[in-house]
Amino acid sequence: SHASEWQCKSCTMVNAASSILCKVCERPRLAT
Amino acid sequence: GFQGEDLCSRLEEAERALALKQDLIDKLKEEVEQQKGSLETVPVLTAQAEIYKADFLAEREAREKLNQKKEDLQDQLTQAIAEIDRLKVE
Amino acid sequence: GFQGEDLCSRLEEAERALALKQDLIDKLKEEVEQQKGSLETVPVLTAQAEIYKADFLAEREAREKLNQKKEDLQDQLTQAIAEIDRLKVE
Repeated sequence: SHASEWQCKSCTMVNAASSILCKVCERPRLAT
Repeated sequence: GFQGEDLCSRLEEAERALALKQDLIDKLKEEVEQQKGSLETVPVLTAQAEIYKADFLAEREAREKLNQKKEDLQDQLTQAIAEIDRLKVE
Repeated sequence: GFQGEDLCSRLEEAERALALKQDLIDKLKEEVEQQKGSLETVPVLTAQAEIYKADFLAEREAREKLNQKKEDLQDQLTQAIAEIDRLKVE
């Protein structure tokens, strides 16, 4: 599950797979 | 190989820990906001206490002045009654 | 190979992020504690305002009673003076 891009659940920003935190709101990938 | 497996699981674990810390941050931020709301009443209550204190002191001063006036009137009335008694005797 | 490199750097980034989130948690907890301290004044100020309000109302009631008494004395004195004048005329 590290391969693909991910969408931040809080600000819906689509982040690169390598990002640990959302580039916009700095929330982590698994944050609720 | 095995090394990659281990890194993967550690990364998963780190990301889960990050999510937990984010939940705690969200909760703390909400608590700070709620407390800010309650703190806004402090200056209002302070002003209210000051106003009631000033009103209390003003009323007390007015009452003391009135009490003095009442005492004076009481003395004058006592003298007047004595005068009436004297005049009646004459 | 490359995959491992990438995982490594992401794990490092995750651990740095964990440290930063923990710093934020510590700061927020401290802010919550400080605000709790200030919030403790709210019930004290509320009680103080209530006490001054009660004192103010009691003083005002006492002053109104005193004022009534003063009026009565004033009337009695006026009558006594009138009586004295009448007696002097006789």
